[in-house]
Amino acid sequence: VFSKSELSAEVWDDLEEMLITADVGVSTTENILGELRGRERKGQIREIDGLREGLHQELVARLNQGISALALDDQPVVILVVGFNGAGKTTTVAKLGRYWQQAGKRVLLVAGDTFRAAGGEQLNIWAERLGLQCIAGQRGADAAALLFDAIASARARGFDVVLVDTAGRIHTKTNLMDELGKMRGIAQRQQIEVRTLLVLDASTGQNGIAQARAFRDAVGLDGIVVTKLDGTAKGGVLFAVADELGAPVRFVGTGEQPDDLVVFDPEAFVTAVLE
Amino acid sequence: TLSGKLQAVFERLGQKGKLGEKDVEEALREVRLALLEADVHFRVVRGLVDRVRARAIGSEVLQSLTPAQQVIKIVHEELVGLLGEPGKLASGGAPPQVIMLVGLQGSGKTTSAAKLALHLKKQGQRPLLAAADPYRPAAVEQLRILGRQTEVPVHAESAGDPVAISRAALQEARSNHLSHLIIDTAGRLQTDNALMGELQRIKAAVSATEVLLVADSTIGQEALRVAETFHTTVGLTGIILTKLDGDARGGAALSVREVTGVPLKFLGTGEMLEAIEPFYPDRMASRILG
Ligand SMILES: Nc1nc2c(ncn2[C@@H]2O[C@H](COP(=O)(O)OP(=O)(O)OP(=O)(O)O)[C@@H](O)[C@H]2O)c(=O)[nH]1
Ligand SMILES: Nc1nc2c(ncn2[C@@H]2O[C@H](COP(=O)(O)OP(=O)(O)OP(=O)(O)O)[C@@H](O)[C@H]2O)c(=O)[nH]1
Ligand SMILES: [Mg+2]
Ligand SMILES: [Mg+2]
Repeated sequence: VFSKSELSAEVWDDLEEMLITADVGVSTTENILGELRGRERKGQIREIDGLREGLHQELVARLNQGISALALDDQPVVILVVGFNGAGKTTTVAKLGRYWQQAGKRVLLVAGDTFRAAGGEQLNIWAERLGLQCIAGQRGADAAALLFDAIASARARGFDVVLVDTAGRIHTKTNLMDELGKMRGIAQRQQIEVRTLLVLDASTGQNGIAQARAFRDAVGLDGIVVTKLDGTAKGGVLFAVADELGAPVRFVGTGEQPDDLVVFDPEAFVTAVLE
Repeated sequence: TLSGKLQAVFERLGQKGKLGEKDVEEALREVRLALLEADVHFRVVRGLVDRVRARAIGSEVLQSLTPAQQVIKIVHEELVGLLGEPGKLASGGAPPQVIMLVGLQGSGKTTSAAKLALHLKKQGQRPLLAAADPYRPAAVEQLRILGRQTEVPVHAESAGDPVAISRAALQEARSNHLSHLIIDTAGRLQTDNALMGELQRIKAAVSATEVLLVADSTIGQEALRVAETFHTTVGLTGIILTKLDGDARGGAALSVREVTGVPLKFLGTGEMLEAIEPFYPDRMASRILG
């Protein structure tokens, strides 16, 4: 789009196609383009480079809402890692465990997926490979009870961060969302700080907004980890999610290995969307 | 809903007298919006709206007492036409039928492999599952557990090359006179040339009669490019769309169908192994329209 030499009607059409095919969504795209057209009419944007810069600014601004540190000062703090089936939670828990351990924290992993076949085994293998402590339960065990025990253990053994992997779930299933609320309640009643990270697959379409909203309503939302950004999907649904829920994106998953995790950089993310 | 929005559009337009071609354009804007919000690919939507426009500017809509309903009817018919007839699993030829499940990471391949095996078993068939994902931690164990749950044998090895594993599984299926071999492969990006090459080699090694793309129904615009690449690189014979027990509209079904021409064969509708259903184009069209 930006290789064109002048601001024609065609450029606006190409821009709309670029944003929509990046999963930015129709209404967010229309809001953004509306903003930019207004600026062009006022003469604030006159040529293609100005348009690109203006668009870049608009997109970054939407991602920078609600940015605050993911406070990890309490000891221990429980981090619930939640999200849709197959989004990348278990792999992300392993990556975060390694990340915080390298940052000097004492990390305890909790294999809170007691539902899916090999849910616990999958995290256990990562823990072994990374030299991380992991608490697991039997398949079919109550995940909330497992968390209760893990908290007691974390306190007794002086862990800073308790990273809890949870079973994948569809946000329209009320009983499953209630289970997450119950897990958070258990930690809070133990006077433990709880943070919730939502894991969102970068290739998710407009359903990502409903997902984020439902998880936030059930168990709070202190941050988002967007995974599989090493694929061709641009993750454009994040703009609507950030806009509507003010939830900051914290990390990005860039592959299937434990070190394929980077801290979210809005500038780099927007540059990639506009490529 | 779309029909509600179209009612509102035509009520407002109808108040000024007879409807004209320009008025249809406003209705088409709502149709386009609905399809894009349902994650149908931008270019597929353009083609669809053009086809709807060609039909909607006739008397079918302009002289109808219920123009909104007429537009919905036309859109629904176009969607059903594009979604096509549900496909069946390949049959005929010397057993075993070899089915490969392929797709992006986390789309539901391993779960769908077990579901397909159970589905076949209930039809009196004798399937074998092959755990050809040696990369993901506990992937083999995951399929082993699902095999035990469904009482379907699983060919699993402690380590190794997916091509060799698949070949050995075929050998086992043949010597046990089994009807179907279902190969669960590792999730992969369609841009990973090495791993896409691996799929080509597995397919050739076992002469697969079915290659099913397992796609998450919540996938957005990228569904088009992903399906296209899997199809041109490996050759697909069918699609399984998963996680339809959620509230994603599933517009990816249209994009995938449009770009590959490959039939939708099954729908995944839950985490339980019984949660697999045949695909009904009529129901899918209604779901996408929202
Ligand atoms: N390419 C890529 N693959 C990823 C990334 N994160 C996770 N994956 C892969 O996605 C697949 C699913 O990951 P999991 O960690 O099992 O996902 P999950 O959310 O725990 O899945 P459920 O517990 O079954 O809901 C695996 O094949 C992972 O290797 C990423 O950032 N990039
Ligand atoms: N609700 C629901 N969940 C599903 C469905 N199909 C699969 N899942 C879940 O989606 C998650 C991922 O499923 P897997 O079968 O592990 O996916 P996969 O494609 O084999 O993943 P990789 O091997 O890592 O690429 C699991 O939590 C499954 O239980 C479905 O139809 N509905
Ligand atoms: Mg998991
Ligand atoms: Mg798998």
